[in-house]
Amino acid sequence: VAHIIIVGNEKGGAGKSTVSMHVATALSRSGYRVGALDLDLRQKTMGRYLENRLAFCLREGFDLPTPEYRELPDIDPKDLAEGENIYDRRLSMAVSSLEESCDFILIDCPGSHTRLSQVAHSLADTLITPMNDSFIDFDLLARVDPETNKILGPSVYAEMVWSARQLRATAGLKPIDWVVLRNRLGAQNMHNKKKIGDAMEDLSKRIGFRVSPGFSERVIFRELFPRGLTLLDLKEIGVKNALNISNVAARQELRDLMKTLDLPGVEL
Amino acid sequence: VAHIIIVGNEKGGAGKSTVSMHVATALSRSGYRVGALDLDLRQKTMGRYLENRLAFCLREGFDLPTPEYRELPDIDPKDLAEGENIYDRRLSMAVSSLEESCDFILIDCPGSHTRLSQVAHSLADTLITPMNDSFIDFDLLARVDPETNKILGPSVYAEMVWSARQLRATAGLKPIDWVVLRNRLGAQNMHNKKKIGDAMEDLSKRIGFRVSPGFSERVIFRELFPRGLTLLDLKEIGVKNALNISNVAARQELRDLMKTLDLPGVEL
Ligand SMILES: Nc1ncnc2c1ncn2[C@@H]1O[C@H](COP(=O)(O)OP(=O)(O)OP(=O)(O)O)[C@@H](O)[C@H]1O
Ligand SMILES: Nc1ncnc2c1ncn2[C@@H]1O[C@H](COP(=O)(O)OP(=O)(O)OP(=O)(O)O)[C@@H](O)[C@H]1O
Ligand SMILES: [Mg+2]
Ligand SMILES: [Mg+2]
Repeated sequence: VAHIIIVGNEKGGAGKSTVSMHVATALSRSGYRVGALDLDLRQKTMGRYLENRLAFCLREGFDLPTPEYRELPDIDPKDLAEGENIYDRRLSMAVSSLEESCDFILIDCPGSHTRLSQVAHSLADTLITPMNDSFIDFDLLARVDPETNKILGPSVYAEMVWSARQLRATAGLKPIDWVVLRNRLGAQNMHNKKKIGDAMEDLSKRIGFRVSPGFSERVIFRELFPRGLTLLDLKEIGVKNALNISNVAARQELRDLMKTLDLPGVEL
Repeated sequence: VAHIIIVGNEKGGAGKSTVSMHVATALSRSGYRVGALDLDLRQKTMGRYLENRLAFCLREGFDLPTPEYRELPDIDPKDLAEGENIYDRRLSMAVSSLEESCDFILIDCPGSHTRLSQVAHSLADTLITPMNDSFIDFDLLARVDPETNKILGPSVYAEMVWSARQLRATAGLKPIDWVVLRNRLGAQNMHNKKKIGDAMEDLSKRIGFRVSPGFSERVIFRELFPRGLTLLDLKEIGVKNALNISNVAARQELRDLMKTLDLPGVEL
């Protein structure tokens, strides 16, 4: 049965859709069968990213490995069981339509608190939480003492993950492997990096997540969306500068993330 | 009557709360009476930022100029008029409680599409829309042709602003002064900057907004949240390095934004 990867963080702009697209495409490029769902029904950043990819391949005559994107099916409310939530049904139908044919299902969550996102977190075999290296982003994971930066207690998002974990434990499912990824790391700012790093270390022991080596701030993550490309595709499509220093370093960061995820059966 | 400044963008992580905090505090520091509302009722980034500021001043014995933050009042649903939306009432009560005593009311919106955010946009005298310098963020303003980067048409957020403008026109109110701010600009990446810049120029003429000089990517925007400080406060509280090169440049960027906003009666 497919291994389910959820990419979530209630904080907006942490890098969920960017990470989703890169992890899903990296798995496709390694030959795995990958399904993709986008639970941000209005923005559909990952959905549009994958649509742009298919349009680019059609237009330019490329055949790039591409995750299989599905919209959530429309359901007639009359078909729901008594008291069943329509979003729960739409999500479970989308997941089961991919489960047989895929090795992995990657689900991108919106940057807010929705029922779809909550239910998706309870389906997670692996949960990836990207966050900006900032105390504004950190505030949604945990409250810190402003003087000592010591953790005072978990915040709304950490509590939501906690209750997803409890749901799984009650249902006798495997625990969620929770990986937090520091994103948009600056080249300098050693002082802030250390403060955030220490707080992350402290928090990871208290609420149980693993910290992945991060992604640096790179323009390559901001310019490829219109063509649906990721940094791993550049060599294949023959882009000039595909392997400049920054892109080589970015590929290494993505490879490090894939190694940290330690997905079942994946050899990179 | 108070001038209402809305900071909005459906895209998560564009910099709304960061810009809200800096604009509101800059006005307070210039002696204006400023009210602040946070419509992201769960994350409350600006609300928490201002709470941290008050706690810091109390703890350290400072008296920093601080916008007056209000929570939306709780309403008994029985008190609503027939068919009235409870959020509309909560927002209009919060605004009118500040209108008499303030020169400016600054309202921070969530990074998603909510009723509160929609109504707030129709109250805007000035609308500030921060965005990351990225085609992922740009996609919520407009669709672009992947080959030519020409604008194909407005996206969901631009359409929402458009309908807020029409509501105001029908009600005989002043048009919204819409200012888009490029945020987290990198030091290099001239190629991507030019592509985004050209697309912004093209779009600003089609849908009618002004483009403000941007904010660069700076660690100062990520580290001061626990103490509720902004870069304008550093000199007053006697922080070492308050006026290093990056902070002096950041102060200039904030001043340029304030000039671009051209708020009634504000001389900087
Ligand atoms: N490592 C990076 N370097 C540079 N820019 C990045 C990086 N990661 C993400 N970005 C940019 O940051 C912005 C936010 O990223 P993204 O949209 O993936 O976040 P998100 O968490 O999915 O946001 P939302 O909450 O709206 O769903 C985008 O403009 C993206 O291009
Ligand atoms: N110019 C900047 N330089 C560096 N970091 C920045 C800058 N502007 C914002 N940030 C950081 O980017 C992240 C997103 O900013 P912020 O939370 O203000 O955005 P937002 O639009 O309010 O997000 P949301 O959609 O969650 O409400 C935060 O971690 C913040 O510290
Ligand atoms: Mg997203
Ligand atoms: Mg915000």
